[in-house]
Amino acid sequence: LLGKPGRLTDADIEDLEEVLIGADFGVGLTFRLIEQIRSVEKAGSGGDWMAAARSVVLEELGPKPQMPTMQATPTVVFLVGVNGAGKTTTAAKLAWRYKNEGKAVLLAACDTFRAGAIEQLRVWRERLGISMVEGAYRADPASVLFEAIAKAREERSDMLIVDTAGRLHTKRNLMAELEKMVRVAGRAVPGAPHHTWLVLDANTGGNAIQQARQFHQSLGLTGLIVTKMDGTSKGGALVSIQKELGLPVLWIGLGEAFEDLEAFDPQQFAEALFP
Amino acid sequence: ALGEKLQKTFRNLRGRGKLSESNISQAMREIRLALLEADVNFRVARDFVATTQAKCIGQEVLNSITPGQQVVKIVHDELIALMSGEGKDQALNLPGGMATVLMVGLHGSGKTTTTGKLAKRLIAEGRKPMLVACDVYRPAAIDQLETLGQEVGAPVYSDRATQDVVAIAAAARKVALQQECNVLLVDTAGRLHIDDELIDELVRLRDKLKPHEILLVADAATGQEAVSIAERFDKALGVTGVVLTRLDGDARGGAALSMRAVTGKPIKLVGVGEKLDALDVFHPDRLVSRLLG
Ligand SMILES: Nc1nc2c(ncn2[C@@H]2O[C@H](COP(=O)(O)OP(=O)(O)OP(=O)(O)O)[C@@H](O)[C@H]2O)c(=O)[nH]1
Ligand SMILES: Nc1nc2c(ncn2[C@@H]2O[C@H](COP(=O)(O)OP(=O)(O)OP(=O)(O)O)[C@@H](O)[C@H]2O)c(=O)[nH]1
Ligand SMILES: [Mg+2]
Ligand SMILES: [Mg+2]
Repeated sequence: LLGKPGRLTDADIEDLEEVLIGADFGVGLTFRLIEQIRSVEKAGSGGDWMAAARSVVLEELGPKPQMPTMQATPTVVFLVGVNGAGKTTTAAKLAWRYKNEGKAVLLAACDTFRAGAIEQLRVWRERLGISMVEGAYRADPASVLFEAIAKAREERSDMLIVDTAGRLHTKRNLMAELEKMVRVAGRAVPGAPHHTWLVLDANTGGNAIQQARQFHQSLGLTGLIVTKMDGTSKGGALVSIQKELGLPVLWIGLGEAFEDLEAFDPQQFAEALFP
Repeated sequence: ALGEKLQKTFRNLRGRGKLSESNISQAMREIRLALLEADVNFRVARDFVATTQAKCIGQEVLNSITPGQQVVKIVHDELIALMSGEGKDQALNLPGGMATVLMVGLHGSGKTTTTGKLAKRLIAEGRKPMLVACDVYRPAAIDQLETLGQEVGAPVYSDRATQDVVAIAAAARKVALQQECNVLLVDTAGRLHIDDELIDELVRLRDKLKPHEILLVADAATGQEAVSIAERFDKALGVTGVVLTRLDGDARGGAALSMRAVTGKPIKLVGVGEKLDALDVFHPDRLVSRLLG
């Protein structure tokens, strides 16, 4: 598989297919990219096709995205996504990062549904030494959000990070619950939520695109976070999502601790696929 | 759907003659693409198509159905045959006396919730399960399991004072015997299949407990890495079955085919919701219609 210089053979094409499909790029995008790799490689000066593949993927991804701005007081960030993707852990990682940048961060425990959800975020907030607003088990998450915004105002927080319950994008009533939270935020703080980030598990295959479409349609996402990139999955679905919905991939999760969150780097992503 | 695509590829084949390698090659390509689009692993799809092609070649083209329909039927039957477990292997094998189930899998796959669901089901079947909190890492994992235990009415064994999961499991078994429980449901922490140290923790847990079932809990939406994940857990532990979770979504479920094909282990149960009653027996035919779209 490693860099054979010169023209692409049928065996090379099969290898390319295996790498791209194996990275969860999906069939359609894989075939389109292979066509592009072929023409780049033909036009090239006989360098290895790995370099052509890297450049095509980088072209597809575009430049490293801008760091999100946190200008509003409070800047309200929603973390949404399907069950088990890593929202709660990512909320803690983001709180840690921004706290270390000198921001006053407040957490909102808006997963009032799942067993142990509030307790889980409580552990994180204790480790962080920051405040958190929580409601009763099974309280209306929109009411917890409302209280959290009030508290953020009162404490002059720079940032309010809202953790939400996991939900499948196919569940209309649960998506409506999130839509309501967006409205509540917008009425309480003009422009809120300022960031609505979809948390995606890198192990997810084609369904990731469907998740992104539905969450985007419901809420208007502003970015993606791909977690569990420390595993063996390459997270290729993020390329299709970025392409189709124009959503920047902002962060990747690389483990279970505070510091295991990095800004997404397209260069590193392309090199991991085609070293 | 696959059926319509295959109708097109066979437009030129009349209702006579045999299915040959040349006249079915385009159909085989369509089948491979359909499987890949359903998240079936690249190599598993290729191998499956090769096997299916061999089954097709030489078959007489029947007069009663179109060649496209005939190929679809062969694919359908091959998939059903692959996904169906052999007899008693399909169900949970929990003998009388103290039966032990070990739940394993990647982070967030649904192990803890499935442990609660399984307890609820076993109680309804007249058994007396005890839940064992062997996830000593995730914040509030023990709280989560204890809440589920309360909800279903099953005792939960936990020990917040130690990180030795083997000791926790051994102690749990003693207490379970004293309380006349007859099933031990052991929840473990999510882990990467490439984390040798944590995989070794599971091996030590297995060696201590000698479980009757080692269930790999996996998200139905898992992509191409389903193969390497299932293989690693299976090679290390000897998985006895797979639980496919979040099948209440719209993931196609190709991961199920990949895991079954590569480990030979059956899908025993499926998670179909967040509530504790949302656990079903696996139906191969339903998964196959989902795969073929
Ligand atoms: N290896 C690894 N594990 C992660 C990462 N992000 C989250 N996890 C783990 O994934 C599991 C689920 O994380 P949670 O933060 O509870 O996920 P969630 O989206 O909040 O889950 P729900 O609220 O139940 O929908 C936990 O075991 C986390 O430690 C990551 O980047 N890498
Ligand atoms: N919709 C749906 N959600 C599920 C299903 N099974 C589990 N979940 C949800 O998936 C999320 C993760 O479930 P957990 O049981 O915490 O997963 P886990 O494997 O124990 O996670 P870790 O211990 O962090 O590895 C939770 O939000 C569950 O409610 C299912 O079948 N359908
Ligand atoms: Mg959560
Ligand atoms: Mg768990």
